[in-house]
Parts: sequence; structure tokens; C-alpha cells
Amino acid sequence: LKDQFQIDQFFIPP
Amino acid sequence: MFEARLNNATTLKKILDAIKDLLNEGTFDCSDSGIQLQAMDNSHVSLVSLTLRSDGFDKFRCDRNLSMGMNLGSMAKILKCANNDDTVTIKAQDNADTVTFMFESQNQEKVSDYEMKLMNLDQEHLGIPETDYSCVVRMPAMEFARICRDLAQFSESVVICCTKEGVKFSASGDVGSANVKLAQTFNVDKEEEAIVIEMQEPVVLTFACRYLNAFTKATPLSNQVQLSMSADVPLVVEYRIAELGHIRYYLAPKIED
Repeated sequence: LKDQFQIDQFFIPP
Repeated sequence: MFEARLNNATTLKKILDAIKDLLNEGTFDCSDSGIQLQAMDNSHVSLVSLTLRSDGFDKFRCDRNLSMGMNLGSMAKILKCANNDDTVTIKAQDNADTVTFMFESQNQEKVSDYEMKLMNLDQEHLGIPETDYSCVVRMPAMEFARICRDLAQFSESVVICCTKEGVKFSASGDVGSANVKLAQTFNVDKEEEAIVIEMQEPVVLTFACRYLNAFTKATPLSNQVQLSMSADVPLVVEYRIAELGHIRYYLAPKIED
């Protein structure tokens, strides 16, 4: 998954 | 006391089918407005957000907010025991560590109940920022599923290019390359066959096929799917569940070379 962004990079943690 | 009833088990079966390949478990947050579930897949590449409104249920009662962590594989085993036209009731006491699924046949002659242990999942909701998307595409859900399935044969990733003229899905790999172009439709007889593109700015984004294919497990829930895209932010794939709510999948883009 090295060429893949992770979803929690875009969303605001609680 | 929590109690939610649907007169037809099919919808719940379809909802579970739409999430169980991506998620092993999930927390169903229940309040008087309905049921919500938000969870990331194991790899943290996608996020599932399910909303079921209380007014869409045939009966809904939720005296106190309740979070029920469920193993979705176990829930699938239980829902397999329901006939499609059974009435399904989900019940839990306040602070209970189990949930009960009750299935009643149409003629009321068969009543079954299955009790399932709840899990403490400690899942915290991520905040999803309000976004004005550059492109919003609505298209038949079956068509989207077909394209994702077809293009996955050629590459692990698909490029979605959206302009005012249409939307193009492309994949290229060892075999060769594939392009599927869809033009916006005008004057279609049936609304569910329409392809509608609302574009502020053109976008080109690359996504992993396997997640898109996992999202299309929601196809039986809706005639149409909506894709919302902006540069450098997650794609939103939304299926509306008639009169009950929606399921949204968020997918992080691939990193461009």
C-alpha cells in the first residue's frame, strides 16, 4: 500500500 | 430499551452484504434519530458511513443512546436464518452485552430469535470535512459495478477523469489498456437510467480497483450511485437506501508517480 494514501490522513480525528 | 423493526429482512441483508467484505466488525450507534455506523477497513484506505433514519423503520424506539459493537460475520450468520419476507426486529436492553434479532414469518406461524454477544470496539468517529466537490456524477449503479468489474481485469487501479462532456474510466496494465467513456444523458425515459454530471472543475483521480469493487456490493440497495470527486481528496461513493437512509464509502486516492 505504499502508493496509497490512507483515509485518516484526510479526516479529522476525534 | 432499544427496538427497531423492518417489515422485510431483505433490506438488512443487503445492507450487511454491502459492508461485511470491507469490515470485520462495526459499532452501530443508536439514538432517537436512527442508527449510524462509521468504520474504516483494516488497511485504513476506505471508510464506510451508514445512516439509517428512525422514520424509515416500521417501528423504532430508542430510550437511551446505545453503541452496539457487532462482529459482522456473526451478524451475517444470523441474518442468513431469516427469510427475505420475514419481519426483523433488533432488540437490546440499556447497557446490555447482547443484542437479539427476532424474525417473524408473514403468517406469524414461525418466530425465531437469535441472541448475539456484543463487542467493545472502542471505535471513535472521524470528522469528515464539508466539501464542495468539483465533480458529482450520478449514474446507474449496475453500470458502475460493471465498469469496476471489467477494468479490474486490466490493472489494480482505475483512473477516473471527469469533464463536462462525460466521465472516463481507464485502466492499463500488462494485457493492454481499457477505457470506458460515459456521456451525460439527455431525455432518458427512466430517471434511474440517467447519467448526470455536475461539474465545477474537471478532475483526474486514481483509485484502487479492489475497494471500488467492494463498494459495488451495495448495488442491490439502489438503482443509482453518486460519485463525488475533487482533486487530492477522497472519492465519495454514495448509495441511497430508499426511505431509510444511505451508505457512503470514502476512498483515499492513490499517490501519483
